[in-house]
Amino acid sequence: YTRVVAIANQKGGVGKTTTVVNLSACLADLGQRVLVVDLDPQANTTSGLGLGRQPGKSLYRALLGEPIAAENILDTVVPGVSLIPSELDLAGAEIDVARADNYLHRLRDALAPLRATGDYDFILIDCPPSLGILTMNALTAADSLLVPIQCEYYALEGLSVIHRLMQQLRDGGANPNLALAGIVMTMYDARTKLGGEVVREVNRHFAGQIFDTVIPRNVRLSEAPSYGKPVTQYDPHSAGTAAYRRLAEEFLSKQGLS
Amino acid sequence: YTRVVAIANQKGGVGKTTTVVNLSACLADLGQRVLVVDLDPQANTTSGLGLGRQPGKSLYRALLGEPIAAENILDTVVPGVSLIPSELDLAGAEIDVARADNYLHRLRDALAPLRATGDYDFILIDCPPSLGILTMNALTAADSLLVPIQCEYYALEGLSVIHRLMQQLRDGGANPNLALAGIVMTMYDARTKLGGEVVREVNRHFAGQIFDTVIPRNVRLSEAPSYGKPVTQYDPHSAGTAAYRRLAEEFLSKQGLS
Ligand SMILES: Nc1ncnc2c1ncn2[C@@H]1O[C@H](COP(=O)(O)OP(=O)(O)OP(=O)(O)O)[C@@H](O)[C@H]1O
Ligand SMILES: Nc1ncnc2c1ncn2[C@@H]1O[C@H](COP(=O)(O)OP(=O)(O)OP(=O)(O)O)[C@@H](O)[C@H]1O
Ligand SMILES: [Mg+2]
Ligand SMILES: [Mg+2]
Repeated sequence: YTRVVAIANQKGGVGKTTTVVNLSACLADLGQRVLVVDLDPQANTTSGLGLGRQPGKSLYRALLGEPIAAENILDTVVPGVSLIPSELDLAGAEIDVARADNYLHRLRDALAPLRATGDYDFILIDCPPSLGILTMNALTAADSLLVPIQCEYYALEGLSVIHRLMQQLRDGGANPNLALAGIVMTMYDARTKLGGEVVREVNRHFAGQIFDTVIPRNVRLSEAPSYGKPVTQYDPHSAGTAAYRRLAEEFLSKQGLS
Repeated sequence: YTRVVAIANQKGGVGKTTTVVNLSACLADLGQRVLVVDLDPQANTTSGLGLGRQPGKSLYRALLGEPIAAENILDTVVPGVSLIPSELDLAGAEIDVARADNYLHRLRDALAPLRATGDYDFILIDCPPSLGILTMNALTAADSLLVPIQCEYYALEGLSVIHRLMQQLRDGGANPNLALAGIVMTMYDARTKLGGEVVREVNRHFAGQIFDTVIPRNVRLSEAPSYGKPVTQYDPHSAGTAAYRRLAEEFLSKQGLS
């Protein structure tokens, strides 16, 4: 039984890619078999997991109906984590998919055969910072949505949008069973009063839906991508590694799996 | 003679909005008449300049051909800075504009009458974190492009994309005179080696096109938006205010105006 989780937030730079790269690594270290789908044309998740540019290997053709070829599912620097990479041309898919029939279910249909194999416990999808066609496809293909939120004021403004969108997808029939896997607070800086204010404000609106694990601002998390490694490999003893390990355990227990 | 400058970078969270809000305030303090256009459906610039939600006042209808109404140009908390606000529905404009004729020149045509009045020295456009229809319209309407880059590894990967896009717009005829106003390094943290590495790397690829002024990471810059003020009003003596004042002076001198 494969669970598909979309990691999305239209606000930019909140830690979507950092969460996908490090959560997938920590889940694999806990024995879970993970497939990561990089749905962002920036392809940051692809490089964060140690892979260079992969021309022609993105989901572009799969979104237009071609089955995903086995050679487009790549090994990463993390044993237990496979990746469907992204590339710049994926941005062009938005226009092509928008004009196709059934444009919201393209990713769900492309991933269906991979779910059916039972090869993966989790499929994690990294989304671009927008609510365009690619992210809508991810939300329609997913069983649940994980929302990283930066502990900053501008990040607060986007929350109500995501909530409304989830309701629309559920009520409108595109994805009736879409659940919220949880909200994870990122880049928390205990030295500033802003961090605490944002956490309190999010708690007020989304009580019970926020992970207890808060990811601190930690320079090791921003250094690791330049070495093409998750933080668990770059600096196993960092605060960033400890936080993502705790998040993986809490995530599994919320999924009923620990 | 009005100069139109697009502030764009498809990488999220690099300081586009923070730069538009604070640069516009500092330019106004130097006597420039500034119109800010919020082209991001997140409407962060609208709230950063002290305005709440503005239903119906975004550029949505203007992008489909309706002239911009005078009452949609609002005063902000900064004397000398006016704003055309954004709202969530602007995201829907991407699909409508994509299907319209001449879809790249919609913003340029909408702003033409405002340029012609000579009421503004600068029109600054805040863009969403993507290279979709809205940002493409901004790059086609602009005389020049200002690119904020965070001093982080992932931010580096997107630079070549922006450069290639500029060339396509110039060579393809959509905007033959599009110039690069400059690259501004943001969120520089002198305590980490990553910051220095990224600045050196950007200098290697874009020598001579980077502003000498580097914007430091400064908590006052992230606190100011929760008060709906630019940092110049929130904390006039902060490092953030000093940096954006220097940037405004350097920007004017690069424009040949100081
Ligand atoms: N907890 C953290 N501490 C320090 N730096 C972080 C942390 N999380 C993320 N970063 C850094 O902040 C930047 C933004 O994070 P990231 O790229 O993961 O966000 P994103 O939401 O995926 O961005 P985009 O919207 O562009 O896809 C990156 O340079 C990343 O390395
Ligand atoms: N120099 C700085 N020091 C500290 N915080 C900053 C600085 N510049 C921006 N920030 C904060 O970092 C976050 C991202 O900045 P901002 O929202 O301006 O980026 P953006 O590129 O406009 O994001 P988006 O891609 O979502 O439009 C905001 O919360 C902002 O307050
Ligand atoms: Mg990302
Ligand atoms: Mg912004």
